[in-house]
Amino acid sequence: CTSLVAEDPDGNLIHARNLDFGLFMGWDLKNRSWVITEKLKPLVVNIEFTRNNHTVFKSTNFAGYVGMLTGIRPHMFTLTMNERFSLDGGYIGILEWILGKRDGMWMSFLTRSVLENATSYAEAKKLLSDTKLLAPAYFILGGNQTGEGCIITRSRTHSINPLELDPKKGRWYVLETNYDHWKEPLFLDDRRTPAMKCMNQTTQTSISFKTVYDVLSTKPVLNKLTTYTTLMDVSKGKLESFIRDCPNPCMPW
Amino acid sequence: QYVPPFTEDCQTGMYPPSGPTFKGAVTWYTVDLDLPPSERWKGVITDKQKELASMIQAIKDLADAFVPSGRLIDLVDRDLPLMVDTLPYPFNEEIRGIATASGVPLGEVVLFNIFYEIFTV
Repeated sequence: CTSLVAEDPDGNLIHARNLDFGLFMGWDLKNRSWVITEKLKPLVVNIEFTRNNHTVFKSTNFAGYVGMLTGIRPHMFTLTMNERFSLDGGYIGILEWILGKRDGMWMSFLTRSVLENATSYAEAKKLLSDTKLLAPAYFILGGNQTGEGCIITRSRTHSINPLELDPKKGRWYVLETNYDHWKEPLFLDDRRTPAMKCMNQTTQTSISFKTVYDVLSTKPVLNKLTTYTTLMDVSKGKLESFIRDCPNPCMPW
Repeated sequence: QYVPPFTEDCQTGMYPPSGPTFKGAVTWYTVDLDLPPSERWKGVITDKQKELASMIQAIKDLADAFVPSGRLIDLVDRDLPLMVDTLPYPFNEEIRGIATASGVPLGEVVLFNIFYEIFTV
């Protein structure tokens, strides 16, 4: 996955993501594609969650999955999550759960609760940083004011080294793939460098749905695991999603 | 660009989406949070029932490839339903409603919904 939050010179925030999933879950030699990734694409849906006939939040989901991986609370905040790999992983959380120690939260139920109940960037950030989890994760959160954008790197119990937007110091976007931002990504799977190269080439003055979609359409940021691309504009309350394909030659991940 | 990782020059002009990297638009649905949790996803699942069953079947085929005896699937179908009541409300009820609306066994819908934690294994 690749998630990013970018701020244009007027302080508008754009949050976008590629959702990549299905690694090592069956390779279709004939079509040179991942079996599960191709099965997930027809399940991609956009959902408007309402209460008293008012929109509470919007999301891009896989039908049948009640948790949230990509969502917008219009005019308040935007949220995506990327997978984080750690030895202190989900299997420990699941084991604890089965043994009856149930003080942690399932990742996607937390993101769903945040989108459904939080009413500000600050509140969302606190919940995503402090709630104990069953598995590690990256939460990428965008707000509705200048400078409100961050990457929350989560272990099961802590938030580690949060990275914030800081336009005054030149950090007008934050970008997360699936590696801790303070470490080099695995050289076999470096999608961060090409994505940042294209963001820097775009420059802040040209940031828009259009140019961010271009970045997320550049290989290997676009790869054989990419199921959908979502673009979100918090001030307009807008969410757009598109199902993707990666024509050969294309990286398997 | 023709050797791994096939890094391209930065793309331009890709939006509005079209061409070989665009596989299709995404349909919008409404989920009414005023409905009982078990009713909320009926509209979505009625439309996507076939695709959901096909995706679950692909995961089962994968599981059978790892454990040909089929015991992994038995474990999912027999034991995971016991887990539903330990999941937080309203998600447990929503999952139950999805299993009813889709006809997919409850344990397999639970597996789909906790896949993130399982997959980190």
